[in-house]
Amino acid sequence: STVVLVFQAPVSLSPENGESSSDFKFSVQRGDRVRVGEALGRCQD
Amino acid sequence: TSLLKKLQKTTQVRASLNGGSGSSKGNGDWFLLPGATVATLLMLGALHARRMYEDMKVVEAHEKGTEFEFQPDVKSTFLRLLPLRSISRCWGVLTSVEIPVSLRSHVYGAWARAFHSNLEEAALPLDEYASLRDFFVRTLKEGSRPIDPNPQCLVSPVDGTVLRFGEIKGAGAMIEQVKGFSYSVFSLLGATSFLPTLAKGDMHDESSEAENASGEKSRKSWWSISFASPKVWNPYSARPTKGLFYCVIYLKPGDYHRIHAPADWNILVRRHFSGRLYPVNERATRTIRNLYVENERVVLEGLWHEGFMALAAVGATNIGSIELSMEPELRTNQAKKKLLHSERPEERLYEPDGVGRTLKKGDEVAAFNMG
Repeated sequence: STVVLVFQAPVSLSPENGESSSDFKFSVQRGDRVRVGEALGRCQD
Repeated sequence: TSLLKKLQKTTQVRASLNGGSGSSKGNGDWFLLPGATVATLLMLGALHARRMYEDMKVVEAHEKGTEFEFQPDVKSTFLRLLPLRSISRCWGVLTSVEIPVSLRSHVYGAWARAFHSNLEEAALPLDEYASLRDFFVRTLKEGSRPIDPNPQCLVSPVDGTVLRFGEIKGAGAMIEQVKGFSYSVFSLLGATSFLPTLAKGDMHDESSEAENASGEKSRKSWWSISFASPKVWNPYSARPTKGLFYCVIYLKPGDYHRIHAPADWNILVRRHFSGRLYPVNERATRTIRNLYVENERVVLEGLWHEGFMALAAVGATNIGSIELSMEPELRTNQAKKKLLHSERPEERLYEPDGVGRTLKKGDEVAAFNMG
Protein backbone atom coordinates (compact mmCIF):
# COMPACT_ATOMS: atom_id res chain seq x y z
CA SER A 1 0.00 0.00 0.00
CA THR A 2 1.04 3.56 -0.63
CA VAL A 3 0.11 7.02 0.58
CA VAL A 4 0.42 10.10 -1.62
CA LEU A 5 0.27 13.43 0.16
CA VAL A 6 -0.42 16.60 -1.85
CA PHE A 7 -0.35 19.93 -0.04
CA GLN A 8 0.07 23.66 -0.37
CA ALA A 9 2.94 25.39 1.35
CA PRO A 10 4.47 28.85 1.13
CA VAL A 11 6.89 29.93 -1.58
CA SER A 12 8.70 33.23 -1.90
CA LEU A 13 8.63 35.29 -5.06
CA SER A 14 11.84 37.05 -5.95
CA PRO A 15 11.09 40.78 -6.51
CA GLU A 16 13.83 40.93 -9.17
CA ASN A 17 13.02 38.14 -11.59
CA GLY A 18 9.72 36.89 -10.21
CA GLU A 19 11.06 33.36 -9.72
CA SER A 20 9.68 31.41 -6.81
CA SER A 21 11.69 29.61 -4.18
CA SER A 22 10.23 27.13 -1.78
CA ASP A 23 9.74 28.17 1.85
CA PHE A 24 8.85 24.59 2.65
CA LYS A 25 11.88 22.39 3.14
CA PHE A 26 11.63 18.61 3.14
CA SER A 27 13.69 17.03 5.90
CA VAL A 28 13.72 13.55 4.33
CA GLN A 29 15.53 11.95 1.41
CA ARG A 30 14.37 9.38 -1.12
CA GLY A 31 14.58 5.90 0.34
CA ASP A 32 14.44 7.14 3.95
CA ARG A 33 12.40 5.13 6.42
CA VAL A 34 9.90 7.36 8.21
CA ARG A 35 7.51 6.68 11.04
CA VAL A 36 4.22 8.27 11.99
CA GLY A 37 4.83 11.64 13.66
CA GLU A 38 8.33 12.21 12.30
CA ALA A 39 8.78 15.47 10.40
CA LEU A 40 8.60 15.27 6.62
CA GLY A 41 9.39 18.95 6.25
CA ARG A 42 8.96 22.40 7.71
CA CYS A 43 7.60 25.75 6.64
CA GLN A 44 10.18 28.43 7.34
CA ASP A 45 9.04 31.36 9.45
CA THR B 1 20.67 -34.33 -11.03
CA SER B 2 22.82 -35.57 -8.20
CA LEU B 3 19.88 -35.16 -5.84
CA LEU B 4 17.67 -37.20 -8.14
CA LYS B 5 20.39 -39.89 -8.46
CA LYS B 6 20.65 -40.05 -4.67
CA LEU B 7 16.89 -40.41 -4.43
CA GLN B 8 17.01 -43.19 -7.03
CA LYS B 9 19.75 -44.99 -5.08
CA THR B 10 17.71 -44.66 -1.89
CA THR B 11 14.76 -46.15 -3.73
CA GLN B 12 16.84 -49.09 -4.91
CA VAL B 13 18.23 -49.67 -1.43
CA ARG B 14 14.73 -49.65 0.02
CA ALA B 15 13.54 -52.02 -2.70
CA SER B 16 16.34 -54.48 -1.90
CA LEU B 17 15.54 -54.23 1.82
CA ASN B 18 11.87 -54.91 1.18
CA GLY B 19 12.83 -57.81 -1.12
CA GLY B 20 10.36 -59.90 -3.06
CA SER B 21 8.74 -59.32 -6.36
CA GLY B 22 6.01 -56.72 -6.98
CA SER B 23 7.75 -54.06 -4.90
CA SER B 24 9.23 -52.38 -7.99
CA LYS B 25 5.87 -50.88 -9.03
CA GLY B 26 5.29 -49.54 -5.56
CA ASN B 27 8.76 -48.03 -5.47
CA GLY B 28 8.11 -46.19 -8.75
CA ASP B 29 4.98 -44.61 -7.25
CA TRP B 30 6.89 -43.78 -4.10
CA PHE B 31 9.43 -41.94 -6.19
CA LEU B 32 6.86 -39.71 -7.93
CA LEU B 33 5.73 -37.76 -4.87
CA PRO B 34 9.17 -36.80 -3.48
CA GLY B 35 10.29 -36.03 -7.03
CA ALA B 36 7.44 -33.56 -7.55
CA THR B 37 7.95 -32.07 -4.09
CA VAL B 38 11.67 -31.62 -4.66
CA ALA B 39 11.03 -30.04 -8.07
CA THR B 40 8.49 -27.62 -6.54
CA LEU B 41 10.86 -26.73 -3.71
CA LEU B 42 13.68 -26.18 -6.16
CA MET B 43 11.49 -23.94 -8.31
CA LEU B 44 10.36 -21.91 -5.29
CA GLY B 45 13.95 -21.66 -4.11
CA ALA B 46 15.09 -20.46 -7.52
CA LEU B 47 12.32 -17.86 -7.67
CA HIS B 48 13.15 -16.66 -4.17
CA ALA B 49 16.86 -16.44 -5.01
CA ARG B 50 16.04 -14.45 -8.15
CA ARG B 51 13.81 -12.10 -6.19
CA MET B 52 16.54 -11.58 -3.58
CA TYR B 53 19.07 -10.93 -6.34
CA GLU B 54 16.78 -8.35 -7.97
CA ASP B 55 16.13 -6.66 -4.61
CA MET B 56 19.87 -6.53 -3.99
CA LYS B 57 20.40 -4.92 -7.38
CA VAL B 58 17.77 -2.29 -6.55
CA VAL B 59 19.42 -1.50 -3.20
CA GLU B 60 22.84 -1.24 -4.87
CA ALA B 61 21.42 1.05 -7.54
CA HIS B 62 19.87 3.29 -4.87
CA GLU B 63 23.18 3.44 -3.03
CA LYS B 64 25.01 4.40 -6.21
CA GLY B 65 22.38 7.03 -6.97
CA THR B 66 21.35 5.41 -10.25
CA GLU B 67 17.68 5.40 -10.98
CA PHE B 68 15.63 2.76 -12.76
CA GLU B 69 13.61 3.98 -15.69
CA PHE B 70 10.04 3.06 -16.51
CA GLN B 71 10.06 -0.21 -18.44
CA PRO B 72 6.90 -2.30 -18.87
CA ASP B 73 7.48 -6.04 -19.15
CA VAL B 74 5.59 -9.28 -19.81
CA LYS B 75 4.89 -9.78 -16.12
CA SER B 76 3.10 -6.44 -15.84
CA THR B 77 1.05 -7.28 -18.95
CA PHE B 78 0.18 -10.66 -17.44
CA LEU B 79 -0.96 -8.97 -14.20
CA ARG B 80 -3.61 -7.08 -16.18
CA LEU B 81 -5.23 -10.39 -17.09
CA LEU B 82 -5.50 -11.64 -13.52
CA PRO B 83 -8.63 -11.05 -11.41
CA LEU B 84 -6.61 -9.24 -8.75
CA ARG B 85 -9.62 -7.84 -6.88
CA SER B 86 -11.07 -11.34 -6.43
CA ILE B 87 -7.66 -12.67 -5.43
CA SER B 88 -7.39 -9.83 -2.91
CA ARG B 89 -10.78 -10.60 -1.39
CA CYS B 90 -9.91 -14.34 -1.18
CA TRP B 91 -6.72 -13.37 0.63
CA GLY B 92 -8.83 -11.28 3.00
CA VAL B 93 -11.11 -14.25 3.73
CA LEU B 94 -8.11 -16.55 4.30
CA THR B 95 -6.43 -14.14 6.68
CA SER B 96 -9.67 -13.62 8.60
CA VAL B 97 -9.73 -17.29 9.66
CA GLU B 98 -9.36 -17.57 13.42
CA ILE B 99 -6.03 -19.06 14.45
CA PRO B 100 -5.88 -21.42 17.48
CA VAL B 101 -4.57 -19.57 20.53
CA SER B 102 -1.62 -21.95 20.90
CA LEU B 103 -0.42 -21.15 17.36
CA ARG B 104 -0.97 -17.39 17.35
CA SER B 105 2.36 -16.29 18.78
CA HIS B 106 4.19 -18.64 16.36
CA VAL B 107 2.28 -17.43 13.28
CA TYR B 108 2.62 -13.73 14.14
CA GLY B 109 6.23 -14.25 15.17
CA ALA B 110 6.97 -15.83 11.78
CA TRP B 111 5.24 -12.92 10.03
CA ALA B 112 7.25 -10.44 12.07
CA ARG B 113 10.54 -12.21 11.23
CA ALA B 114 9.67 -12.38 7.54
CA PHE B 115 8.64 -8.73 7.25
CA HIS B 116 10.72 -7.12 10.03
CA SER B 117 7.86 -6.02 12.29
CA ASN B 118 8.49 -4.89 15.84
CA LEU B 119 6.23 -7.02 18.02
CA GLU B 120 7.14 -5.12 21.17
CA GLU B 121 5.14 -2.15 19.92
CA ALA B 122 1.88 -4.07 19.59
CA ALA B 123 -0.79 -2.71 21.91
CA LEU B 124 -2.11 -6.14 22.88
CA PRO B 125 -0.47 -9.47 23.73
CA LEU B 126 -0.13 -11.60 20.56
CA ASP B 127 -2.61 -14.20 21.83
CA GLU B 128 -5.39 -11.64 21.66
CA TYR B 129 -5.26 -11.16 17.89
CA ALA B 130 -7.72 -13.77 16.63
CA SER B 131 -6.57 -13.72 13.01
CA LEU B 132 -3.70 -12.54 10.86
CA ARG B 133 -6.00 -9.78 9.57
CA ASP B 134 -6.56 -8.52 13.13
CA PHE B 135 -2.85 -8.69 13.83
CA PHE B 136 -2.03 -6.83 10.64
CA VAL B 137 -4.07 -3.74 11.60
CA ARG B 138 -2.87 -3.81 15.20
CA THR B 139 -2.69 -0.55 17.09
CA LEU B 140 0.49 0.44 18.90
CA LYS B 141 1.29 1.03 22.55
CA GLU B 142 0.69 4.56 23.79
CA GLY B 143 3.70 6.75 23.06
CA SER B 144 5.20 4.47 20.39
CA ARG B 145 4.93 7.20 17.79
CA PRO B 146 5.72 10.62 19.32
CA ILE B 147 4.36 13.44 17.16
CA ASP B 148 6.70 16.33 16.31
CA PRO B 149 5.15 19.26 18.18
CA ASN B 150 6.53 22.00 15.89
CA PRO B 151 3.44 23.75 14.46
CA GLN B 152 5.36 24.64 11.28
CA CYS B 153 6.17 21.05 10.44
CA LEU B 154 4.30 18.46 8.50
CA VAL B 155 4.68 14.96 9.92
CA SER B 156 4.61 11.58 8.25
CA PRO B 157 1.09 10.12 8.18
CA VAL B 158 2.38 6.53 8.01
CA ASP B 159 5.30 4.25 8.73
CA GLY B 160 7.04 3.57 5.42
CA THR B 161 9.69 4.40 2.87
CA VAL B 162 9.82 7.76 1.09
CA LEU B 163 9.68 7.02 -2.64
CA ARG B 164 9.29 10.50 -4.09
CA PHE B 165 8.75 14.07 -2.98
CA GLY B 166 9.00 17.52 -4.44
CA GLU B 167 7.17 20.51 -5.78
CA ILE B 168 4.48 20.24 -8.44
CA LYS B 169 5.21 22.84 -11.08
CA GLY B 170 4.09 23.66 -14.58
CA ALA B 171 0.84 23.44 -16.42
CA GLY B 172 0.81 19.64 -16.42
CA ALA B 173 0.68 19.28 -12.60
CA MET B 174 2.42 15.95 -12.94
CA ILE B 175 3.83 13.68 -10.27
CA GLU B 176 6.70 11.43 -11.31
CA GLN B 177 5.88 7.77 -10.68
CA VAL B 178 9.34 6.72 -11.75
CA LYS B 179 11.95 8.21 -14.07
CA GLY B 180 10.39 8.33 -17.50
CA PHE B 181 6.75 8.17 -16.46
CA SER B 182 4.51 10.69 -14.66
CA TYR B 183 0.80 10.91 -13.86
CA SER B 184 -1.48 13.87 -13.48
CA VAL B 185 -2.34 14.95 -9.98
CA PHE B 186 -5.94 15.43 -11.12
CA SER B 187 -6.07 11.81 -12.26
CA LEU B 188 -4.97 10.82 -8.78
CA LEU B 189 -7.26 13.10 -6.77
CA GLY B 190 -10.18 13.33 -9.20
CA ALA B 191 -11.24 15.86 -11.81
CA THR B 192 -13.48 17.59 -9.26
CA SER B 193 -10.57 18.19 -6.91
CA PHE B 194 -10.15 21.69 -5.51
CA LEU B 195 -6.48 21.56 -5.99
CA PRO B 196 -5.28 25.16 -6.37
CA THR B 197 -3.60 25.47 -9.73
CA LEU B 198 -2.73 28.09 -12.27
CA ALA B 199 -5.15 27.10 -14.99
CA LYS B 200 -7.07 24.04 -14.02
CA GLY B 201 -8.55 23.60 -17.48
CA ASP B 202 -5.08 23.15 -18.96
CA MET B 203 -4.08 20.50 -16.49
CA HIS B 204 -6.42 17.70 -17.30
CA ASP B 205 -4.69 14.92 -19.08
CA GLU B 206 -6.34 12.40 -21.36
CA SER B 207 -7.19 9.99 -18.58
CA SER B 208 -9.20 12.59 -16.70
CA GLU B 209 -11.05 13.80 -19.78
CA ALA B 210 -13.62 11.06 -19.31
CA GLU B 211 -14.49 12.43 -15.88
CA ASN B 212 -14.91 15.92 -17.24
CA ALA B 213 -18.43 15.38 -18.47
CA SER B 214 -20.75 18.29 -19.08
CA GLY B 215 -22.91 17.24 -16.14
CA GLU B 216 -20.03 17.98 -13.80
CA LYS B 217 -20.04 21.69 -14.52
CA SER B 218 -23.04 22.59 -12.40
CA ARG B 219 -21.80 20.45 -9.54
CA LYS B 220 -18.35 22.04 -9.71
CA SER B 221 -19.77 25.52 -9.39
CA TRP B 222 -21.74 24.41 -6.34
CA TRP B 223 -18.58 22.94 -4.85
CA SER B 224 -16.72 26.18 -5.51
CA ILE B 225 -19.31 28.13 -3.56
CA SER B 226 -19.26 25.57 -0.79
CA PHE B 227 -15.50 25.77 -0.44
CA ALA B 228 -15.20 29.51 -0.79
CA SER B 229 -17.98 30.47 1.60
CA PRO B 230 -16.18 29.73 4.90
CA LYS B 231 -13.54 32.28 3.87
CA VAL B 232 -10.86 29.93 4.98
CA TRP B 233 -9.16 29.58 1.67
CA ASN B 234 -9.25 31.24 -1.70
CA PRO B 235 -6.91 29.41 -4.07
CA TYR B 236 -6.70 32.25 -6.53
CA SER B 237 -5.80 34.99 -4.05
CA ALA B 238 -3.32 32.68 -2.33
CA ARG B 239 -1.73 31.61 -5.60
CA PRO B 240 1.26 33.97 -5.71
CA THR B 241 2.67 32.87 -2.36
CA LYS B 242 1.76 29.21 -2.25
CA GLY B 243 3.36 26.26 -3.94
CA LEU B 244 2.12 22.71 -4.36
CA PHE B 245 4.15 19.85 -2.95
CA TYR B 246 3.82 16.08 -2.83
CA CYS B 247 5.28 13.13 -0.99
CA VAL B 248 4.86 9.43 -1.85
CA ILE B 249 5.38 6.91 0.94
CA TYR B 250 5.35 3.13 0.43
CA LEU B 251 4.31 0.79 3.24
CA LYS B 252 5.92 -2.65 3.31
CA PRO B 253 3.87 -5.64 4.55
CA GLY B 254 5.55 -5.55 7.96
CA ASP B 255 4.91 -1.85 8.58
CA TYR B 256 2.32 -0.40 10.93
CA HIS B 257 -0.65 0.08 8.59
CA ARG B 258 -2.67 2.91 10.13
CA ILE B 259 -2.79 6.42 8.70
CA HIS B 260 -2.61 9.54 10.89
CA ALA B 261 -3.21 13.23 10.22
CA PRO B 262 0.03 14.88 9.01
CA ALA B 263 -1.04 18.26 10.47
CA ASP B 264 -4.05 19.95 12.05
CA TRP B 265 -6.44 19.23 9.22
CA ASN B 266 -10.02 20.02 8.26
CA ILE B 267 -11.21 17.24 5.98
CA LEU B 268 -13.99 18.44 3.69
CA VAL B 269 -14.34 15.79 1.02
CA ARG B 270 -13.85 12.06 0.70
CA ARG B 271 -13.57 10.42 -2.72
CA HIS B 272 -13.50 6.65 -3.31
CA PHE B 273 -12.12 5.34 -6.60
CA SER B 274 -12.99 1.70 -7.16
CA GLY B 275 -10.14 0.61 -9.40
CA ARG B 276 -7.77 -2.26 -9.93
CA LEU B 277 -5.54 -3.76 -7.26
CA TYR B 278 -2.07 -4.13 -8.70
CA PRO B 279 0.83 -4.68 -6.34
CA VAL B 280 2.55 -1.38 -5.50
CA ASN B 281 6.07 -2.57 -4.72
CA GLU B 282 9.20 -1.01 -6.19
CA ARG B 283 9.16 -3.26 -9.24
CA ALA B 284 5.49 -2.47 -9.95
CA THR B 285 6.17 1.28 -9.88
CA ARG B 286 8.59 0.96 -12.78
CA THR B 287 6.66 -1.58 -14.84
CA ILE B 288 2.96 -0.72 -14.46
CA ARG B 289 1.72 2.45 -16.11
CA ASN B 290 -0.55 4.75 -14.03
CA LEU B 291 -0.17 2.45 -11.04
CA TYR B 292 -1.56 4.82 -8.39
CA VAL B 293 -4.19 6.24 -10.73
CA GLU B 294 -5.58 2.83 -11.66
CA ASN B 295 -5.54 1.23 -8.22
CA GLU B 296 -8.41 1.39 -5.76
CA ARG B 297 -7.93 4.37 -3.48
CA VAL B 298 -9.56 6.72 -1.03
CA VAL B 299 -8.78 10.42 -1.33
CA LEU B 300 -9.33 12.83 1.57
CA GLU B 301 -9.24 16.51 0.74
CA GLY B 302 -9.28 19.49 3.05
CA LEU B 303 -7.38 22.39 4.51
CA TRP B 304 -4.44 22.88 6.82
CA HIS B 305 -3.03 26.16 8.03
CA GLU B 306 -1.08 26.68 4.80
CA GLY B 307 -3.97 25.87 2.47
CA PHE B 308 -4.98 22.78 0.52
CA MET B 309 -4.09 19.29 1.67
CA ALA B 310 -5.08 15.94 0.17
CA LEU B 311 -4.10 12.42 1.10
CA ALA B 312 -4.58 9.48 -1.27
CA ALA B 313 -4.50 6.04 0.37
CA VAL B 314 -3.76 3.61 -2.47
CA GLY B 315 -4.60 -0.07 -2.01
CA ALA B 316 -2.70 -3.09 -3.34
CA THR B 317 -3.43 -6.77 -4.03
CA ASN B 318 -2.66 -7.98 -0.52
CA ILE B 319 -3.89 -4.85 1.24
CA GLY B 320 -6.96 -4.06 -0.79
CA SER B 321 -9.36 -2.36 1.58
CA ILE B 322 -9.19 0.99 3.33
CA GLU B 323 -11.19 1.79 6.44
CA LEU B 324 -11.87 5.36 7.54
CA SER B 325 -12.05 6.19 11.23
CA MET B 326 -14.52 9.02 10.61
CA GLU B 327 -16.70 6.97 8.26
CA PRO B 328 -16.66 3.33 9.41
CA GLU B 329 -19.56 2.45 7.12
CA LEU B 330 -17.42 3.00 4.00
CA ARG B 331 -16.68 -0.30 2.26
CA THR B 332 -13.90 -0.63 -0.29
CA ASN B 333 -12.73 -3.57 -2.43
CA GLN B 334 -16.28 -4.81 -2.94
CA ALA B 335 -17.33 -7.10 -5.78
CA LYS B 336 -18.47 -5.00 -8.70
CA LYS B 337 -22.18 -5.17 -9.36
CA LYS B 338 -21.99 -3.51 -12.76
CA LEU B 339 -20.42 -5.13 -15.78
CA LEU B 340 -19.14 -1.82 -17.03
CA HIS B 341 -16.82 -0.19 -14.57
CA SER B 342 -17.48 3.51 -14.03
CA GLU B 343 -14.44 5.75 -13.78
CA ARG B 344 -16.35 8.30 -11.75
CA PRO B 345 -15.46 8.21 -8.07
CA GLU B 346 -17.99 8.08 -5.29
CA GLU B 347 -17.82 11.37 -3.37
CA ARG B 348 -18.96 12.46 0.03
CA LEU B 349 -18.87 15.98 1.33
CA TYR B 350 -18.38 16.14 5.07
CA GLU B 351 -20.70 18.77 6.46
CA PRO B 352 -22.07 20.73 3.50
CA ASP B 353 -21.57 24.02 5.35
CA GLY B 354 -17.84 23.67 4.77
CA VAL B 355 -16.82 22.97 8.36
CA GLY B 356 -15.68 19.41 7.64
CA ARG B 357 -14.12 16.98 10.11
CA THR B 358 -11.44 18.57 12.24
CA LEU B 359 -8.44 16.45 13.13
CA LYS B 360 -5.42 17.25 15.24
CA LYS B 361 -1.95 16.41 14.04
CA GLY B 362 -1.34 12.70 14.71
CA ASP B 363 -5.01 11.73 15.03
CA GLU B 364 -5.88 8.45 13.38
CA VAL B 365 -7.50 8.88 9.96
CA ALA B 366 -7.69 5.45 8.36
CA ALA B 367 -6.31 1.93 8.24
CA PHE B 368 -5.22 -0.37 5.43
CA ASN B 369 -6.67 -3.83 5.75
CA MET B 370 -5.88 -7.21 4.26
CA GLY B 371 -8.08 -8.23 1.35
